[in-house]
Amino acid sequence: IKPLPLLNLTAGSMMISSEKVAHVQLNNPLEHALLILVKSGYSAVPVLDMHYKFKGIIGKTVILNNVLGIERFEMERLSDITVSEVMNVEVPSVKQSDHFLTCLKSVIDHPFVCVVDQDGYFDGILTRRAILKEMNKYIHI
Amino acid sequence: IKPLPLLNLTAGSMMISSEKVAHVQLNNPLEHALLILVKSGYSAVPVLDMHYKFKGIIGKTVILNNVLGIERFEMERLSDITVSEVMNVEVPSVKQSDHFLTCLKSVIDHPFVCVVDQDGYFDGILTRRAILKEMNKYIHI
Ligand SMILES: Nc1ncnc2c1ncn2[C@@H]1O[C@@H]2COP(=O)(O)O[C@H]3[C@@H](O)[C@H](n4cnc5c(N)ncnc54)O[C@@H]3COP(=O)(O)O[C@H]2[C@H]1O
Ligand SMILES: Nc1ncnc2c1ncn2[C@@H]1O[C@@H]2COP(=O)(O)O[C@H]3[C@@H](O)[C@H](n4cnc5c(N)ncnc54)O[C@@H]3COP(=O)(O)O[C@H]2[C@H]1O
Repeated sequence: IKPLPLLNLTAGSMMISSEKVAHVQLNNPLEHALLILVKSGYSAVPVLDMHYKFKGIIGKTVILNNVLGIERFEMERLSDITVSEVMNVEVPSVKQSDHFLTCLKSVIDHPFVCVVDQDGYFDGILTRRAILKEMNKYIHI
Repeated sequence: IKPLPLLNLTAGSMMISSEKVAHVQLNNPLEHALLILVKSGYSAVPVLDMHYKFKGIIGKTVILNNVLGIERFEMERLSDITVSEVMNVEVPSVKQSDHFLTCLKSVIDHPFVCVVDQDGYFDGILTRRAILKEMNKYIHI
């Protein structure tokens, strides 16, 4: 095991860059967000504003929670609620220059975190899979 | 970094044991499965048969894919389809005695894997979070 090369990896070198990341916009109705999620196959994706600043995360869980009525899932309500009303804003983010340990800690409780620059612009996402792949490379004896 | 203690960890010591794992049964209708998923908050859970043998995994993605019609999500169809008809059966599993490296490799492409005994009985699940927490403990300098 050679620890130093692993620990010097940065978020920027491990992230999926923004053009490859499925996302939704702040003012999209949940109906549009759920279609994006089902078609992309992802359980949750970043929410950006019209300037591509990172604003939060929206997922199938919170969307379905919001339409679960007493008797049935009231899917018609999806066009009446916007992403900004229900998205999760308490989401940690990292910078491209952050090193491996910071990145590892950030994904312990989150399947992915967003990589943002100092002005809050969205650079990409750092996934648990990327972290686990690097560990697998370096931990081999 | 002390590699040996980390590499000697077994799936059994890191798993969430079966009584704490939300799951559904093979013959449940998708309507029941989706309710379990939304109420537990999990995006996917194991599918067991009536003898508690591990059979597959069911998640919100595949359920929603199955009811997405041309015009809308046809939620009424959820009571007509059973879990066994749509679940994902190509899911790796590990044994309680498997060591850390085997466990790490198994979660690179899967948020969780099931821990089963030699007869296929369900012992628990091994999550990416459990693996990442151990790495975080041992990788500290
Ligand atoms: N189309 C696909 N092809 C191959 N494998 C797939 C896949 N979709 C999902 N997976 C596998 O399932 C894991 C969980 O995906 P999930 O959508 O729940 O959770 C994902 C999703 O919420 C988000 N994510 C990943 N890639 C994304 C992208 N290109 N755009 C938007 N969000 C993404 O990051 C989370 C963690 O991703 P991670 O890669 O660690 O882990 C992924 C990956 O191992
Ligand atoms: N109620 C809760 N409290 C705190 N944190 C929560 C949570 N629900 C989800 N999370 C966080 O979100 C991650 C992804 O959850 P997800 O449901 O997509 O994906 C989960 C879910 O499909 C399954 N899973 C985890 N615990 C489970 C359980 N007790 N029963 C059934 N399935 C479980 O394993 C996957 C990976 O779990 P992991 O712990 O690595 O990663 C979890 C965890 O970090």
